[in-house]
Amino acid sequence: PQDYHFGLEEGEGISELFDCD
Amino acid sequence: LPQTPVRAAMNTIQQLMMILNSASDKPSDNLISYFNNCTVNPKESILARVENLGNIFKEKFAEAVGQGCAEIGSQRYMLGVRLYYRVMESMLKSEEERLSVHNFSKLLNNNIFHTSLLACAVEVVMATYGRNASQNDGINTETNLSFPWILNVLDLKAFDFYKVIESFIKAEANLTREMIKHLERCEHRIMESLAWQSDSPLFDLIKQSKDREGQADQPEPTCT
Repeated sequence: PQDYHFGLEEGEGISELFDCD
Repeated sequence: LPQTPVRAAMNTIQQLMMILNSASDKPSDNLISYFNNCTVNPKESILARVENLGNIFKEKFAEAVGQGCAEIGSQRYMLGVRLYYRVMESMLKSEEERLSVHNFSKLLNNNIFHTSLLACAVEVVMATYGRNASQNDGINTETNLSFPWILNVLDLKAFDFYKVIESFIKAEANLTREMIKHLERCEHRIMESLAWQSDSPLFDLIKQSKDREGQADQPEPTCT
């Protein structure tokens, strides 16, 4: 979706966000 | 045909129904294989949580809208569960490619992750149906079931809900523009106010990062 502002950086995903990497 | 607000809402509902009609109320074979790859198989806890939260949701929905609409609440919740399993599978596929990992035991046994993902899926369904009052199946439009109602129902911190939104949008390619805009508005509302409530996990995160940086700074108390 072109008008959504993605903010996650390279190497950041759902696993890192929930401290499960 | 010219796009009108009603037509836009109808498109959103139809698009959601197209996505979810073929989806299952239960985890797919792919999901089951991810569960089996885990050090601790999360399948039973996932199924139990979906059922428990479903009972809570239906009760709160009926309280808010009226006992006569309990069945509607049940249908909405089940659409949310279908979307939850569908997005979970897509997320795991992309994480598998990104991290070259096959064992998602920590993530799939993380209660907050599942509650946030399920809340986001149910919020998408609620926002889709809530968008057009005439499509509310006779629900009294005075009842405000819009965000952040779902956070209170599922007893979820706004910041934990926030953490799942971007990955949710990335994982579900068929979300309509209206739906993405709605989730983005949720993000803004969380970051502008909800995440700064005194019991927010955001403060723990700030403290941890400051501790990491060796600054033993105390988070400022929230202004009342």
